[in-house]
Amino acid sequence: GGGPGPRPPAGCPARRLGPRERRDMQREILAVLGLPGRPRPRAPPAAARLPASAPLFMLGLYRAMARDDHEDGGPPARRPGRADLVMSFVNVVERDRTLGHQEPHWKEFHFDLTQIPEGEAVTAAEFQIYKLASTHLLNRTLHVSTFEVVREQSNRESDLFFLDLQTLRAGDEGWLVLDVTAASGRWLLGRNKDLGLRLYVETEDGRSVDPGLAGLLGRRAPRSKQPFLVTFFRASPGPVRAPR
Amino acid sequence: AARPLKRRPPKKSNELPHPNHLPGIFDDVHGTDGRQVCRRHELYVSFQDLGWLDWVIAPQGYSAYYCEGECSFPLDSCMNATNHAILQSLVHLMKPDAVPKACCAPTKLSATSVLYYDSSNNVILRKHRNMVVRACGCH
Repeated sequence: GGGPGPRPPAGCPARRLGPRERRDMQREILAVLGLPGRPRPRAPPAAARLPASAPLFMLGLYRAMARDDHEDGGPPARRPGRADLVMSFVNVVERDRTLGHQEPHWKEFHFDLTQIPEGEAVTAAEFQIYKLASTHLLNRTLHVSTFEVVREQSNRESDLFFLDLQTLRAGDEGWLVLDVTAASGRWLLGRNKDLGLRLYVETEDGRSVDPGLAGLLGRRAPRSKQPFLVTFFRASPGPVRAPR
Repeated sequence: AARPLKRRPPKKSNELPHPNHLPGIFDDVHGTDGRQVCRRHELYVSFQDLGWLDWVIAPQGYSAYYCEGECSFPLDSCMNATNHAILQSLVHLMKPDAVPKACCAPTKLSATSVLYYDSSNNVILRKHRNMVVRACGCH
């Protein structure tokens, strides 16, 4: 459409906003955009350091969604097109039961879900973990199964809830995307509780394999290959703002 | 008697103006009384100017646009007017004091997406519907 920018109504000289008006305007735009008040990222913004896996992935989603916005009315891209809100969570705690411990071996990741906003319906959730080609297992077939740690028990194995099973080759390399949507039902009930995900790796004949030996990377991986969780929400009707 | 040759009716050009046809720089965008007809104007919301770029990853801002201009009879095709607006502008001519002109407002809105950090440095992508004016018209 082009054309001159917004002009002040005739007879009213253009004037700069005072600091207080500027703050009010910012607050108003934040409210309309549904953005939080300006959060103070703890560390210097990760964008300033080497880009981490989650922001890189989310930037790709952002571009897909922005394209979807412009091709208005076009068939929305599978995933981002339906979601109104996508949150990525960086892994908080990692626990391993690896070689040297009793079998079965596993790798466990915990995520802080307290930031999940009220009233959003989860349409999908994925756990992404990077896998290097394993040099220890030749090119055998591996089964990676994912469970939610529903409740930890002090005197016995934790209560687990099966989420996903993926089959791959020991020599495969790349991002492994595990579907953890089935766990999201519990999140909205107990958001104050971390989400625990546990991974087991087995060979075709059912022998337990240390996930690290199978090539699965955890927190000690380079920033651009650390595991993360992504959750897609379908926002309930826009937040109704109290009339000002 | 020889029947008169059937005259082929003149071909009516029946293509409707593109619903989102916005006047280009060569279209006459001024109504009869020289004031701008209803159309879309640039309005850029800059997150940079608002000082938010330390936590909004993308975009730096976005073109929201706004609608401004006259809805005076006859409502040209580029005004993308509703039938009601055409009727209202007619009645306005007859009773200007009793019935106002139709108003220039968005007829098509689309979404914009924002990528930002939350206070735990998680990365959030939020899609905001109805934030960008795609087309204006008289209502």
